[in-house]
Amino acid sequence: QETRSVCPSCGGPTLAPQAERALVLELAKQQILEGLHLTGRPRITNPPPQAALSRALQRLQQGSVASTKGEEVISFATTTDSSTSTCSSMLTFHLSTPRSHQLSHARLWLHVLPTLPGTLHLKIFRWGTRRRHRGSGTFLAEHHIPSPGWHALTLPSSGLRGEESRVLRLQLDCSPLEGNSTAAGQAQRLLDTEGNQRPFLELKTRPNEQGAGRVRRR
Amino acid sequence: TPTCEPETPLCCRRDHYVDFQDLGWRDWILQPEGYQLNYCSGQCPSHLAGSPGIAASFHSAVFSLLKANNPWPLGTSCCVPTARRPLSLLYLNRDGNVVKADVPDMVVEACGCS
Repeated sequence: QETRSVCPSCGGPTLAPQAERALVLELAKQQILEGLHLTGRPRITNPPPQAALSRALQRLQQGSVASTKGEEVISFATTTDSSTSTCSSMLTFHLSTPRSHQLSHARLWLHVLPTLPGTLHLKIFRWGTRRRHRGSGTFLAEHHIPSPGWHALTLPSSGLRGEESRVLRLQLDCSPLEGNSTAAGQAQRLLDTEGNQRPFLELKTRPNEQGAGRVRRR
Repeated sequence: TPTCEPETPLCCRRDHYVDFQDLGWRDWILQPEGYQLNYCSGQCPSHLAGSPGIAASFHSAVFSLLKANNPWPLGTSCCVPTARRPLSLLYLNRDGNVVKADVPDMVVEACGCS
């Protein structure tokens, strides 16, 4: 500590510049972790591929809304097992919505390959992860996809809430729209579920009202 | 609010830019690359007590004059933030998901005497 100059606030000796810098960096760490409600910096075990990440961010940039009180989350499908049919798949996502927040908006982004022969009829089911629910799917939504490329499919946020598990499994069941016989025989994959065009969930959460009310009263 | 100069004894805003690279956090904080960690520092003599920095108004000016002419100081006054703004962060959480969060009151923009 330098003795020649005095801290204008507390009258104590001021810190040497390096010591002040080290203190500021420590303060920054605390301030950011507190602001994000984290106890420590996250250890990233499986970061998404850079190309997939920047593509997803570009998509969301187009429709980005003004800053909200809540959070916006992009979650990439981690494992997908495409069943034998041309495009039915099981998508698995790892989500950890903080208890103080609830889901208010959900969209599943899918990239349909150019092999699409016509309009695709897609049904989306939520697959139970608990032992007693395993093997049973809860219907979430159905969509018609008329063209190849990226599509954002709205999901009912109520259907995605609830389970404590951090793993979310979505079963995609798709079939060419009736009357389109050519597609039935084709064996190409219609959905791009790996690589940089893998599916991702776009979620928006907002603070729980009752929680916020309690804070206000206190 | 004046930005603190080394010889500024009175209440001012001390600016520090923190680059997330210096914290070794660029691997999980995607955007922005850093942020302003400002804080308030300096003395608040009695005639400045209650002067809200840049938010000063005619009322507070008159109030300060009254106080300056009052021989009995009203107790101590501290140099505190009077205006702050949120900071938007884009980061990877423990599941490898990308999260955009707006952290309220993160950056001190103005200081004043309480």
